Amino acid sequence: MHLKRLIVHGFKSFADRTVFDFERGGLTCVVGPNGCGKSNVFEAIRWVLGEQRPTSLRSRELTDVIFNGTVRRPPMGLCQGTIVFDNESGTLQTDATEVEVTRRVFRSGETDYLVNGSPVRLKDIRDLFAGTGLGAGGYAFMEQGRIDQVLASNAVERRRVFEEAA
Amino acid sequence: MHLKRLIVHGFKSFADRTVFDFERGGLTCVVGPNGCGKSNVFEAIRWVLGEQRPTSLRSRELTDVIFNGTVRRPPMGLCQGTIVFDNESGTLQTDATEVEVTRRVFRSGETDYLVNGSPVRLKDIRDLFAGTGLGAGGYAFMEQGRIDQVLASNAVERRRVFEEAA
Amino acid sequence: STQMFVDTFEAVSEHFSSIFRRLFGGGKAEIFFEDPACPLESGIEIKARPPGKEFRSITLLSGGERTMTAVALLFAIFRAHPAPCAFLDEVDAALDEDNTERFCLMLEDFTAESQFVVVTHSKRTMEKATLLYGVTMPERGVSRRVAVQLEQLNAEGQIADLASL
Amino acid sequence: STQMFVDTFEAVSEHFSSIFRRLFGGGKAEIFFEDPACPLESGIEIKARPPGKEFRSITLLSGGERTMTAVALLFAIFRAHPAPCAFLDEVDAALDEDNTERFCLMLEDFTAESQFVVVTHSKRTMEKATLLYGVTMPERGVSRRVAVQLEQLNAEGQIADLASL
Ligand SMILES: Nc1ncnc2c1ncn2[C@@H]1O[C@H](COP(=O)(O)OP(=O)(O)OP(=O)(O)O)[C@@H](O)[C@H]1O
Ligand SMILES: Nc1ncnc2c1ncn2[C@@H]1O[C@H](COP(=O)(O)OP(=O)(O)OP(=O)(O)O)[C@@H](O)[C@H]1O
Ligand SMILES: [Mg+2]
Ligand SMILES: [Mg+2]
Repeated sequence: MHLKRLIVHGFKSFADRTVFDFERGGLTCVVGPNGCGKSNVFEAIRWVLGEQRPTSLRSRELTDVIFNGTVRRPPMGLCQGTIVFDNESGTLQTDATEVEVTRRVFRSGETDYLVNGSPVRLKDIRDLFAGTGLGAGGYAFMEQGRIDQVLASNAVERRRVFEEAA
Repeated sequence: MHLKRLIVHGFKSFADRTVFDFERGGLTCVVGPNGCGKSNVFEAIRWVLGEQRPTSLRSRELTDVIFNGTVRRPPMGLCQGTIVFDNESGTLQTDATEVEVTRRVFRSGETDYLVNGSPVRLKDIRDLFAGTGLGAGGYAFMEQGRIDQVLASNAVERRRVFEEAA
Repeated sequence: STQMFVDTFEAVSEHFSSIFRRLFGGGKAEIFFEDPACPLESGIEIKARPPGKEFRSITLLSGGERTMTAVALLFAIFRAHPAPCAFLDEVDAALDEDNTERFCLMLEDFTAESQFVVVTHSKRTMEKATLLYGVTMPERGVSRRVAVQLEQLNAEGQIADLASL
Repeated sequence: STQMFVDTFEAVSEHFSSIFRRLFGGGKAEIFFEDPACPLESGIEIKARPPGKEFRSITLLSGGERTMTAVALLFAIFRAHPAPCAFLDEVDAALDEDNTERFCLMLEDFTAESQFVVVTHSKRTMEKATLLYGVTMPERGVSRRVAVQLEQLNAEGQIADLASL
């Protein structure tokens, strides 16, 4: 299975609806100056896939990810992200050959999830991606500055890193 | 006052006696491939100036800094470092216009310090550099990967960083 | 399930040793249980020596050597247990040019089995991309995605003419 | 002595705000006591907003923005309380080319008051050096110092012909 598309609207610095199309296979590089939103893109993906810890999104509260304005634009009230996967290979725990996952959060803190248009719970998202390494905190994500922690300084901590992967 | 010269012999990867001459003022850049010894040079300086915590030297014991051999060379029994300062400005707490600090450590763990040829204690080294930012853990040293900790994540920790400086 | 964990660990351990050798162009590294008798509780030990150097604590490795060793372990996990897509944010930050090159060549191999999306500031890594996205802020504080051609990047890997995008 | 601490803090705080503006080409930043009534025990708060952006927690800053903010604070301390010499190991690792350039220009200014020794992989930083030392390992595992001319470095800041040194 592979990632087909990411759509973010209102997630952190992505005030405008922005689409990223991905190709099957291959290496996609995301480039650009400091502070322009590259890491935000990765955080959006983790957030849609169920990341619940604000600190893992460099935030204090989950609503911190909603675009909160610039000198020229007011804050937004809603943040939405959608990821589309090709599931021909049946890797994801569902019969659908294309899987579209959407997450929204409002200023109130209310958050909801949809899979192919149907409302689901966070637990369903987690079950869907179990074993793929793609869930929140999964080994498929290596955040900026964290590569060093793979060699965690003590043997017990290292084990924890390992267990998440295996 | 300024740094004039550094001599290392047997410190980590510097098996051969190596001299670095520094110019008064200006910017000196140290460059080279990964793993070749650049950070070791900075650690040698901190070590001569009294760094006592092995973890601050990426080590487990203080004797880990003694060159411990390669496939072609045997380990050494002694590690020695010397730093020469120009003290015309009288910044260092001494009448001497040139100050040469030497530190040695043996495989036994025995370590000694000399200032201008005379044996001194670690305490004397610390008094000599007090207030210059150059003592062990001083703000004049920014170790690799540690710039982020200047913005320590909580206000109390940040204060500790600050107090060391002020 | 203990057996599954031990089997996965064995596979990762094997891949780690060979990927390390490939990334470093030699040397030797291994991971193993501190206490092989109790795999479920035991801590995990790592030994690594770059080519020509002696075995010593991995704390003594340089910044770039640590990154290469960590990447070897991460990719060993990918090989034992492939993820359909993987996201790496500036893992090459501490690498010099030669190490970046070896890292990229290995990344290219792994893209045969999985999709990789990588954030980087390194021109050399960008040159290996099959697809390049730029993220910029023409309006301050608001991100915008742009498709980028390799020719639009200057010698330092920066988008040379942002206004044209 | 409390007074001395408060005075130093005031000085650092003032320098921090102006150095930040200089490094970012705008924006605003300040450090202050959480509890100004008890300076000796109070924690220290940092607020920073890059140009065009709103104030938000500094945890939300990007990698490069965090480095620039940390460098502004470090250099504010240097300005309030100069050290005769300072040693920076790869502080520019997370910076793009424009930020590296601004960082280097400021470093140049500070070298008027203090000696700076800087480890770097960035060609742009190397170009500002008044003295360049290379550290290499022609014999594996044994470091050797070489004096380097800027012309000997290739486009990526690597010593182009190690064998000639
Ligand atoms: N809720 C929000 N609303 C608007 N902007 C936000 C929000 N949260 C974070 N930001 C902005 O996003 C920017 C960080 O973006 P990001 O971390 O993606 O940068 P980057 O491209 O990865 O840069 P670097 O190369 O330095 O790592 C910060 O400047 C921050 O102010
Ligand atoms: N006691 C020792 N004897 C011999 N070699 C040692 C000793 N301690 C450390 N080393 C070696 O020094 C090397 C690390 O050097 P250093 O950290 O200075 O590299 P660096 O030039 O800063 O590289 P990078 O650019 O990756 O940060 C390691 O390969 C390590 O094996
Ligand atoms: Mg980033
Ligand atoms: Mg280093």
